[in-house]
Amino acid sequence: LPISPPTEEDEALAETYLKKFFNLTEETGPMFRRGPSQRSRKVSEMQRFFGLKVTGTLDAETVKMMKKPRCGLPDVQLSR
Amino acid sequence: FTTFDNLNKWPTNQLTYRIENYTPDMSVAEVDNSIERALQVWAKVSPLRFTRIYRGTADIMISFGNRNHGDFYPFDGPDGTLAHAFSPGADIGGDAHFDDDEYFTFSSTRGYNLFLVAAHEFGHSLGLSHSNDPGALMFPVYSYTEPSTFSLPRDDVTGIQYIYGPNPDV
Repeated sequence: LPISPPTEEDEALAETYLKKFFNLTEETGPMFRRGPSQRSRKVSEMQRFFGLKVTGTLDAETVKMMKKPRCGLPDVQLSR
Repeated sequence: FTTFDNLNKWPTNQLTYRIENYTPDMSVAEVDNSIERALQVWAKVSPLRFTRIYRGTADIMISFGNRNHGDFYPFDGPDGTLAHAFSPGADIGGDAHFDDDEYFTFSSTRGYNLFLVAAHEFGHSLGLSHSNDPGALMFPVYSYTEPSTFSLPRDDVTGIQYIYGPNPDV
């Protein structure tokens, strides 16, 4: 199947989502268009948490998960 | 399951709660019932006991609000974030806030079931953070389960008993 790149709307959603739930702190630069970054590491972290395929990129399954209704507390800063 | 850092927990098993306001989506009786049942989910498997108060400050203050609602964590309108709650502690600690831009329901599959959302939030109020077990109540994503047959998943039981121990009455 053809793979669609994330839309600007998806990228904005991802930035907000990762900041809110996965402690993304990086502020500058277009998302996911540079080399390995804190953002791609945070995408990977999110994908691991939710049991998704860990790609570090904003694939369709990851965006779909980000759009699901959820609790407002972060998923990181946790300890077992 | 996961807990908050430093195993943040209540120093007592006798906790109070207060419903500060109501959503227009449901009757007062339905909200009361949903909240009570959501707390009992945790009481059934732990030594925690909950007493409702009608004035003053309770350990767990429960309110409905939207957008900026008095803390530093504004809600985001319909869908997205449904609610949030604070880990055990003084003042805002333990409090649970529900986004009133959502449509909360008592028994309908339409909208978001308040009992299910509240049960999850009260897990935070008691010291549990998010679980990465997709079957757990403390999984961060909303998932509808028939409320009348709800049973607290094993991961959540293990988590709350890790913090407070088992229900001594069972």
